[in-house]
Amino acid sequence: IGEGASRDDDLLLPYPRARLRPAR
Amino acid sequence: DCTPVRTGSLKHESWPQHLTTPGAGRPVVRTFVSHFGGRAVSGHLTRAVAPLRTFSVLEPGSPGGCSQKRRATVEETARGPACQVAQNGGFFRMNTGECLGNVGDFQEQQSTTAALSCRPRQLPRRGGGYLSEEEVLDTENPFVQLLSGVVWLIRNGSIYINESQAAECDETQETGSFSKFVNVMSARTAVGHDRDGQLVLFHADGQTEQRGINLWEMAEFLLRQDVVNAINLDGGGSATFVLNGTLASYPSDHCQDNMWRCPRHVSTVVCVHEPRCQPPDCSGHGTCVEGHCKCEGHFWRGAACSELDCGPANCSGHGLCTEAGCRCNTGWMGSNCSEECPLGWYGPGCQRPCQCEHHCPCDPQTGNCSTSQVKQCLQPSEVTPRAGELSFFTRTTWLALTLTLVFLLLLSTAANVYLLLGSRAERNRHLDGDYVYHPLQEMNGELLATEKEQPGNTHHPFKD
Repeated sequence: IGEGASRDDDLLLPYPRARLRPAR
Repeated sequence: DCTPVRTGSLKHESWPQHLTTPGAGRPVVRTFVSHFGGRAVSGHLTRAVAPLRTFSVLEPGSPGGCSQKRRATVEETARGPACQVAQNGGFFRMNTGECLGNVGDFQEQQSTTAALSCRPRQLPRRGGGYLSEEEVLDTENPFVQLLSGVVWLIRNGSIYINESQAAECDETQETGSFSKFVNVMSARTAVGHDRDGQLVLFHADGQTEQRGINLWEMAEFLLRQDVVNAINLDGGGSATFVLNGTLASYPSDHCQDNMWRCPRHVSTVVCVHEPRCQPPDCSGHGTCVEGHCKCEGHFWRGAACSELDCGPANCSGHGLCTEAGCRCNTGWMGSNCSEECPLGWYGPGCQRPCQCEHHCPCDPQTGNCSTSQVKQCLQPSEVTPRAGELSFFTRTTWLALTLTLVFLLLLSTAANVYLLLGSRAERNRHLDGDYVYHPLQEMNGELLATEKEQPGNTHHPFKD
């Protein structure tokens, strides 16, 4: 349909973007 | 690992998959518009049978997409494997595209740095649940498909959201973002299974803080649909539902032209497809038809066409079963390698004539002319001439016999001709010349008057 890329503007993230969670 | 979960140390749940008759495997897709807290929300609920054959976690775009940290729309990823139903799958790093958790056909460990923290849900051969660290790092693990989610919505038939939050440890609690993630309304997706062991996919349209549902509402909805275990997958702008390769939901991300909405380029995709075979290529010796391998040739057998079967005799112990049948050891032949080479032949398939003098047979395996094994093989001197004599004698005898018979035949022919001619001449003699009249005589021998008078009446033997 060639709608093109989305703006990724509806973000629903479980973790704050800033912090990488260490693998436990 | 922060607080003991309600069920003690057990970190997973298992449930037998729904086994179905071949061909009945098409997924059932239901569309709903339901009210949550007075808000109308639309979405889809999909049930799939035999998930080991009909469900796959796909890497973005095509296999290998995760290691390349690729992202693609669900439609693009779902096209290759001809997914009947597809949804966005696991969480991923927005800035790098790195997949979180393991993905794809789980042959070997992908980068699972965030796997544990993203609470991956697996679909091992046995069941599903949370991964423990040792399971994630296990090089040979029982998982066929692996997918990462965040928040175990329903565990063993009960809502498990509080326990999941508690298991996220306190650093998550500090930021409060995790609690917002649980309670905000938005577009949502989830994966789980129902009491019949069918795989369940859930999708609801929405937009963060404006439309859609929170995790509690989603868990309640799924419980009412008889779901026993379920985990929450990526939502918000990632939530996408694709039916038969075409977008069938309303994504919340805006396009570059923000008049319109565009589906997001996501990472992994969950896909329900025609039943696959195990392995999909039927070990290279068959074709997959509705999830079952149809083996090629006469000798490949088994569910995966990976076993050779040459029948109960199994080549009689004198050969190897191959895809073309029994390949006999040297010295043996026949469809079951049960026949030894005929006298005078040896080797693979008994194709080689013995090379022994005097036509002696040889060892069927090696071709050695050890006459010790051959009783009837005679010595050269007495044999050849005698055999020659025999043949000579035979030849002479036949010749003599034939000539004699021919001679006798000629003799008898000559005799017959002679006799034939002789008799004919005799008859002619009697039949040529004058006719002589012989009046009939009285029976008593009295001569008739006429006869007494006849002159020169010679007595003829013939009585007419």
